[in-house]
Amino acid sequence: GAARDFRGLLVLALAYSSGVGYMVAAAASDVLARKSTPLMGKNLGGSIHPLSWLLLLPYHVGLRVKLGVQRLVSKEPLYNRVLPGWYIGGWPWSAGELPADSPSVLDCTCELPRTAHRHRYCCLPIWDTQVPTTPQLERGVAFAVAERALGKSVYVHCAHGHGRSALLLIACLLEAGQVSSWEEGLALLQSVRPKVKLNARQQVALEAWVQRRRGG
Amino acid sequence: LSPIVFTCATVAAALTLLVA
Repeated sequence: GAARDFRGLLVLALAYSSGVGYMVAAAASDVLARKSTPLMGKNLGGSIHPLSWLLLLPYHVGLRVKLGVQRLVSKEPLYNRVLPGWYIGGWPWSAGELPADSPSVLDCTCELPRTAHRHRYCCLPIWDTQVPTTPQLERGVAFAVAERALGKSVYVHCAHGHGRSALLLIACLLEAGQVSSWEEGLALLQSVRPKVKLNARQQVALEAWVQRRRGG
Repeated sequence: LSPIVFTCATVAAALTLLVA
């Protein structure tokens, strides 16, 4: 009967969601993270492929629910201005949430689509809690520094504006000569946005980039 | 592994077994 059909569908939906969840969790693991970001189907223009929406629907929906609840509960602003022309923040649900000076957007997520379509944009697909590849880091820094040279402000964001975006912004500030060490950059970010935190692998990656940069 | 996603997947797996 109808009740049995419903139960069958529910089992199917739960099993499917579970499978998608395990797959995404594995993809975002240390071993796979650097190579698995294309799984999300996000192109360099920031759009997420319709197939990704379809096949990974439980993940996309779950992520929206999580972000929405956190946004409701948290008192933290979406973004903070770190220095003139430099912002760090979370994923904007719409372009209207961005600072009024229409900043260029450096997006460090592989799991969330571009929402600010009229803003100049650079996408670095990176998993949550993970680190950019060296080419990604260099591309992001080059984009941000070039935008600043054009007189644009730059909005660096990940999901919450705590980890991935902080790593990128610190590298940008170093390159722009605004800070003289990554520790100073981190302290600066934390002074305006206290929840900014680099995990161990992000610290190692940033330190390694700084060392390579010093080496030439 | 992403702890939150892994936990959600495990909860979904447990619910699957419960409902089935």
